[in-house]
Amino acid sequence: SRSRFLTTLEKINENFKRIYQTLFKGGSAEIKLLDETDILNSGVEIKVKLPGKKLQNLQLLSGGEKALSSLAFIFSMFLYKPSPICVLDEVDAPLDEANIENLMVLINEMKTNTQFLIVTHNPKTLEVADTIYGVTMIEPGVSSIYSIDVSEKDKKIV
Amino acid sequence: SRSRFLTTLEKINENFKRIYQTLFKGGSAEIKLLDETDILNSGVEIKVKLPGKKLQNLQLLSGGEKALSSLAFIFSMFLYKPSPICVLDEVDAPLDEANIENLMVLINEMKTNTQFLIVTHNPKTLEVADTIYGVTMIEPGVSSIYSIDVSEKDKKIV
Amino acid sequence: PYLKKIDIFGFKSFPSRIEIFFKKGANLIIGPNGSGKSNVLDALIWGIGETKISSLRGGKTEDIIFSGNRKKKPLAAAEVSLIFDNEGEEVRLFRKAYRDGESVFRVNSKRARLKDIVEELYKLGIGDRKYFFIEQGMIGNIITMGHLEKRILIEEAA
Amino acid sequence: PYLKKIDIFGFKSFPSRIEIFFKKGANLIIGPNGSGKSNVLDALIWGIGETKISSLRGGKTEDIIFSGNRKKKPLAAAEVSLIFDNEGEEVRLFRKAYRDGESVFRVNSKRARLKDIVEELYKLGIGDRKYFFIEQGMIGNIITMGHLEKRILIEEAA
Ligand SMILES: Nc1ncnc2c1ncn2[C@@H]1O[C@H](COP(=O)(O)OP(=O)(O)OP(=O)(O)O)[C@@H](O)[C@H]1O
Ligand SMILES: Nc1ncnc2c1ncn2[C@@H]1O[C@H](COP(=O)(O)OP(=O)(O)OP(=O)(O)O)[C@@H](O)[C@H]1O
Ligand SMILES: [Mg+2]
Ligand SMILES: [Mg+2]
Repeated sequence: SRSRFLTTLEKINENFKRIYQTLFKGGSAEIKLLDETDILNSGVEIKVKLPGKKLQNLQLLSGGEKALSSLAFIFSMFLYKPSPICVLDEVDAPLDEANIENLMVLINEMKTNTQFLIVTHNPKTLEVADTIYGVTMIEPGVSSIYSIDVSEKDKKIV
Repeated sequence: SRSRFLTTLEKINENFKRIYQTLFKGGSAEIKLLDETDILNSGVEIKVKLPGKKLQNLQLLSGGEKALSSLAFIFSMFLYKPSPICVLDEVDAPLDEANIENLMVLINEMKTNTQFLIVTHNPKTLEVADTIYGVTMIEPGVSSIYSIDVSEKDKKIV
Repeated sequence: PYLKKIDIFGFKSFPSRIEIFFKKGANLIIGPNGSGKSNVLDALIWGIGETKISSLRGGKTEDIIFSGNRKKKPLAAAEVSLIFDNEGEEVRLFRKAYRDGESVFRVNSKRARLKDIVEELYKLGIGDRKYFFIEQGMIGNIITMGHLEKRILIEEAA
Repeated sequence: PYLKKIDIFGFKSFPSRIEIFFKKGANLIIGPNGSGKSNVLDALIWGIGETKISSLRGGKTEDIIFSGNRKKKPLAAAEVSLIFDNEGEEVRLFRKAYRDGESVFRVNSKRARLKDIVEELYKLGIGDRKYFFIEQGMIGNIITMGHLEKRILIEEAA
């Protein structure tokens, strides 16, 4: 129904604003109806303002800014309807070191209630690990798995 | 004309086979007509066999394998009709250290005849640099550029 | 609740039975390109009932069954078990598929249908994977999806 | 030939004139997310005559002109100069655009049209950018494009 959608939108928007602050350390962001007069059919738009920059078209964001904004959007819906598990496959690939750190702050917060499965090639992302698994193909075409002690995490080249 | 297309396809296929060997250190690859009986209209397919693995559907390749195969394909056409300049924007993002090294071997070979502009976040990719430029936003929203001495390349966190 | 263990046998690059024990918190998976990291995540997604083969990067149903390598023949079937711990009580979900495409499901070792799997997941709080799973390479595209697509995402979360 | 220098003024995140001197060989560009690395490449692509604004990650023509920040007002125009060295002889390409969308071109300081720019580039051996430029985020998609698309790529290279 209409009012249910609006309440959901509002809650998700609140999550989005908060998560955006954590990930971008400033700026502002908002999820809102494109056409407030037509609640039943209106699309939803996302407006972001990066710290120190002007409000702009999402297309002009950089690769890393798009990735981080996408994460904020997904997590804002995730927190509205939390699942016990969250799976991220190399979401850190476009991010620089500083933004990986910001993402790790958020994941550290969320991991008390959510189990994460995270695939990465970036040593910086390993810092958030509680367990680490290595996957390898000793025999070509056949995957095998081995456990890595978390204390080794800074030695591991990925 | 027909014969021109076939000669081009054959030359590009030869480049592709050679580049594939450099990037994947083995395996085999081929660019061929989908339907040999209809040269004028047939599509072109790419078949790859990764070292030690069976021939397979391109969709099943991993993120890094797809990226490296794509690079082999682009470079096979590039070498057929070389341009004085080649521009790569974070093509190393899905690659692990070993594959970045293989890519750098290829770029080192090609850079005697081709000028490269390469954007990266990966320190490993810096090893191929002849010059390094840093881009930063001291004033938010305003890009400024500074030159980095190549001897500093192993100290630079990207 | 959390995912305690995943058992993979005959699925993609896992020709022999492999058990992976996960912990609460952040489980990191690392390894070279093409070693099988995303395949582990595919096994999880398939195990919770994914029906679209393209979401598992396959073309035809049998693409998820081990297709052989130099030494090993293709297998006839793929099976995945997911063991969730729900406040101390174990919930076991099992899925097996043969080359002809039919899947067999089990919930706690009793024969079941896909609908029973979905119901168990609902009890665990696991819904549509678009809210908890970010596929490799997709992170930059989410924020720039269309206005109506964004609305549907929020509507379905409601 | 190679690209000796790029001059950017008023284009995207460059409100004041910036000169970047490139060398032969590999020129690496590093820096934080959103700092302006891809914008430098966009300036190059625009300077060689790109007409599709979406290929420059823009929506409307004026998206490429500096839109202002906290301290600076939006500018009225964007201009880029590309200086190529062709066996010791300099070739200067210049492009300027105002907010209403019209572009002014110059070749070696003489007024020119887009067609003259393309001709100069042809003499330098610079053709369609799809053979020498890999945009950010696109590297994984090239190998999985359709059979006919691949054919067209090879046909146009012929
Ligand atoms: N049905 C199958 N049978 C055998 N091997 C398969 C099958 N399906 C996929 N594979 C193998 O799995 C490999 C891809 O694995 P995966 O996508 O998990 O790699 P990854 O570890 O995620 O790598 P990356 O870091 O590059 O993303 C392919 O190279 C392919 O050989
Ligand atoms: N017309 C414009 N006016 C002012 N700033 C602009 C304009 N167009 C783009 N920008 C700015 O450029 C930034 C993006 O820069 P760019 O895409 O070059 O980043 P990048 O260094 O490539 O980052 P990444 O590593 O994340 O890919 C945006 O944040 C935006 O603020
Ligand atoms: Mg992967
Ligand atoms: Mg960029």
